[in-house]
Amino acid sequence: AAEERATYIVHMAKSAMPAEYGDDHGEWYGASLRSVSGAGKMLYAYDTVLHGFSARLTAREARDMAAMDGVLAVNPEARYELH
Amino acid sequence: TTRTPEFLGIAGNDGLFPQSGTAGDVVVGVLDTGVWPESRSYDDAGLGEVPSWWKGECMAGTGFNSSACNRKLVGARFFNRGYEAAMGPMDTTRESRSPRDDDGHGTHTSSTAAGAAVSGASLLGFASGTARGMAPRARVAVYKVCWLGGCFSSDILAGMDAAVADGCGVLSLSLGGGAADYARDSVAIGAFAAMEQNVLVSCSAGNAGPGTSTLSNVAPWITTVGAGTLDRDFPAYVSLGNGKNYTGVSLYAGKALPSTPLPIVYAANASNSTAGNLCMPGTLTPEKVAGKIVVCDRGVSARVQKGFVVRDAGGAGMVLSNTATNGEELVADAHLLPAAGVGAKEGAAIKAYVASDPSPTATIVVAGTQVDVRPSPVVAAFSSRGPNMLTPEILKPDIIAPGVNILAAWTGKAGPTGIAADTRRVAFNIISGTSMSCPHVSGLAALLRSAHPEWSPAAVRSALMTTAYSTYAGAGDANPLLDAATGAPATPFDYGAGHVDPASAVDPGLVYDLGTADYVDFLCALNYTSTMIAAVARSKSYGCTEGKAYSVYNLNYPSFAVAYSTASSQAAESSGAAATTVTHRRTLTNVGAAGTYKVSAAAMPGVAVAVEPTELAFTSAGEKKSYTVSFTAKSQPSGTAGFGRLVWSDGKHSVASPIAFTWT
Repeated sequence: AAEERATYIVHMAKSAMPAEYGDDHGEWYGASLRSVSGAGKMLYAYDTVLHGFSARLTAREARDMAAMDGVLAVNPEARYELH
Repeated sequence: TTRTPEFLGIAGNDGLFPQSGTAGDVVVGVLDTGVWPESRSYDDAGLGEVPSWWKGECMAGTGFNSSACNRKLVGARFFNRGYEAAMGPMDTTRESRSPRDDDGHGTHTSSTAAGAAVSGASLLGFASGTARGMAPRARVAVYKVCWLGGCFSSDILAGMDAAVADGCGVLSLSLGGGAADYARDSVAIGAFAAMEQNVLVSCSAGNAGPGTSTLSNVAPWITTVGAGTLDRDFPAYVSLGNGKNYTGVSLYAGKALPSTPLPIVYAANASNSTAGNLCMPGTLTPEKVAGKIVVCDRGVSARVQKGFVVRDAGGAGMVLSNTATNGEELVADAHLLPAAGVGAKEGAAIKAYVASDPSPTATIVVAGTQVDVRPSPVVAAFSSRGPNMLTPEILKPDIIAPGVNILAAWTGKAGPTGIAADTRRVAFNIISGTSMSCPHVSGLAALLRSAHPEWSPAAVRSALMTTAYSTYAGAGDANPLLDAATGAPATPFDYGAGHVDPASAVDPGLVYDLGTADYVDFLCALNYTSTMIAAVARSKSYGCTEGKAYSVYNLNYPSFAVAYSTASSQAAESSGAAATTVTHRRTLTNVGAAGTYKVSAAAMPGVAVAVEPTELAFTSAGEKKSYTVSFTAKSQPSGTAGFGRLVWSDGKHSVASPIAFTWT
């Protein structure tokens, strides 16, 4: 169960991106993901309605991600229903 | 849709909403189950070239070519990664990995918002007429984020990200989730950024009514839409062997039942299940229902599924009875067997007859489409209700719009009931839900944005709210809108500011405007940390000022909700205070000609309302004037609620706001 993966939405503080990434947020997101998860798979990178990405993480990886510099929030994915 | 343009007073009123040049060219982005591009609702005859600022795309995929788009359907994208990561690879025999709508819901909502006019539309002859969207000249872009297994937030955010980047002016989301805090609600987070980028986001309020505090999508930067009925019905008559007749609703279009009455049985007495009354799959005993009319109760399973269960068990027809929760609401379904939905009272009477007569008989006569039904609108029983459980000081829903028995375009992949066994294929379908009322408002918002490109999303929402009506035409305050769940007068917790009235909204006189900084102040008033604010507002540049007094009551919202605390009022009064006063501050922006507005305010007994100043004189468009309104009341028992109304008028415009009071 500890290794079970779920999708999380990771909100990043764009202003905290290290200079070496230039303007390439995607690379920064990728590097952040790899730093907590070797097998984590990024689903989407977002840049218009939020700065961040969604990825498949274990609960521990999600906790580690939330503790990282530049990470504002790590929200578990939710399922919405049509009305 | 058919009938709603007439009901809303916008049929043939294109002059009401002059499209002001290409700035008036609005794209409505619909995040839903995709689109059936072959529908005539996406004809683009008469539409000009796609505006040069538009960045949308027509994504090819299974069964969907990139050539499927045109000057009406200007964009089609699909987002499936979250869905397939969570649920595993989709079953491509049932779902299309493309923008194609396998369900019907997305075609229905997008054509409701901005579908082209299609003459001769109907569902098997019902609700016939010219079907057209609320904004028939607006463009549509669809973002398929909902799949047979649901709508996953990582896909929804990807859809919203694309829709805003593509250049949509309005986003329409007929979906909702649990009432998560704004900082954990992906729709609220996406909508905040959309609002910040001048996009109006319209969402369904939810179908969890009539229970209180059942709303979805209550963020103040979202337009939250409840559902009401139209002045159209599809009556069916249930004639019993005792000579009594009961009126229900039906969309059955097949062979009529014989005029000679048939035996009628209550499902609970024709089943080996303790829940047999619900006509769930596998619970009816065929030999007890064969050739008979079966009375089923609503609940648990889908209404349309009950019709199949009765048919498959050999029943000749069905009477589907509301429960007390649905009250007298008559939602029509395109059942495959002769069927009538009846209100709770009628259902009880029919069941009483069946129980009392040794050989009960009945027949069902379907009477077709009836218009000019009164009273209408009535708040739909299913429409979710306030008070707002996340922020009681913000009154939600904002408004109601047509959401019951709405005809609009449909998919060619599923039948009108959506049940796999339904092999019929229809171009238009009639369905109900706040999913249907939301795109009505999305389309009306597009009309307003087209007529007033300079208006912010908040100004558009304000215009729709302050011109909404909450009493029946010409009846004054004596005749408030009714609630289908109770048959009694509804309240602002049910309809918000009232039922949308687009013909008035185009010239509201004054608006309550709001921008990003106002919403950030609102989050500060909720004691959000800077990190939470950054997560919602996508930037750490927003923050709260140490020592500044923030109040939710200062959010410049077009309605008022005063949430008293019984305990603190009692504490204040026990230490000598005469009563408790809550003060709201508001700023009105003039969007019309010069004028002097005078205020009138009324509130429930025991609450004193004081407005300062009582007169606002505007000399030019864009001019802003502020006022405060104080509500003073002695403590009331927890659970007490009451209402009032505050109106600014210059004799031509009525800028009306509902007031809701609660004690908890």
